Amino acid sequence: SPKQRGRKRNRNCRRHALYVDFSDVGWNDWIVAPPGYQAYYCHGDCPFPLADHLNSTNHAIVQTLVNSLNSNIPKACCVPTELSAISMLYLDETDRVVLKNYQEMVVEGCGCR
Amino acid sequence: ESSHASLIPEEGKKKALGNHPGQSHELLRDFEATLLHMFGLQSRPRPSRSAVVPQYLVDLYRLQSGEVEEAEGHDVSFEYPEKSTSRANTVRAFHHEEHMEQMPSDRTYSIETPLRFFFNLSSIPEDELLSTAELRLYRQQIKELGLESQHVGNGDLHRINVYEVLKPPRPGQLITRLLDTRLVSHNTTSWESFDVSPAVLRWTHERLPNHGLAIEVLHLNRTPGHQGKHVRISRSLQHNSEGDWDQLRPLLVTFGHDGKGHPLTRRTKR
Repeated sequence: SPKQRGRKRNRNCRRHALYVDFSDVGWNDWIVAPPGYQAYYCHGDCPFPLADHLNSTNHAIVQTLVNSLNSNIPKACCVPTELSAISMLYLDETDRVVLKNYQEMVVEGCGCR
Repeated sequence: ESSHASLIPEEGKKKALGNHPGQSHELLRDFEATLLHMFGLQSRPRPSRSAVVPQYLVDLYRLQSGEVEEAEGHDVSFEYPEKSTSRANTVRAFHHEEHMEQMPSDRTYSIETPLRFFFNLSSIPEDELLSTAELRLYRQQIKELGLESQHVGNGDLHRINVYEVLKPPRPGQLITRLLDTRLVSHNTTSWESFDVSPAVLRWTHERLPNHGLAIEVLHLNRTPGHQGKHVRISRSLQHNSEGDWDQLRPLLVTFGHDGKGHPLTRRTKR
């Protein structure tokens, strides 16, 4: 079948999948649960003009505008704008078991800031 | 050895050395400190082989994270402690220090004499504000045999009293105050939760000396065959089930908040 041409891939700022496996970072000996979690990450362009859904600050809008006039000034950055918590069950330094809620571990939304 | 002592994997360290040859050690040390602070740890945990994960905390985690619903989690034998967790973001579990377990002297010993249990709570960080603490005791159904099974009433009942030990114990003398009490029927197997918050708050917030808790089990009918068999507070209680002691032994659970973020509100399963 013919390759799809002419359709530009959306490289704008958005959320991408990122599964953090605790065994990959060598933490599986002390973290009991979960074995890993979907953390996500933000990546992409923040082009001029910024779209509404990119959840931008006034500063990011103005910075993007200035970037369109002067490329020495960088574009706004694609960063997490909303994060959520996860619970972790782990053994601490004294072998005691702790269940704790950790804030800002999962990206819920990305935006240009 | 260094990888076991650090939260940063070796590969990450090598990368840092390549990127910042001059200052990588300092940067890595700061990053390690940030990671430890994030998890509320002093150093990287290195669990021993003897570490035991209480099933209660596993079940709490599964309910809290939405992995199972209470109704579908048949193996979850408790109700989610909404009240305790509504103000807490950290739950810690403690087993008592068995080497400090003090049996009453032979002269004063009877099966109903309270047993003293010491829980070392020194690993609770100073900035963690405890809201509640519960002592969980396992009680095992006594299967009636013969004519005794005909009896219904007080004969089935045990009273469990939980005390705070107020002064260093002397032989045959335990100065205590009652924290919680319950009358239970010995025809069921379940975990029983006792509120020991006043004692734990005194030991942690008020920094008063921790002399332990005392547990007294009174069998109201004093049936000799039932004495000391219902509530699992001693390793040697059931001679044929030593292996399950790790999971059935008394458990002290604290609910606290370290001032960071939100409490352990339950998530519903997607």
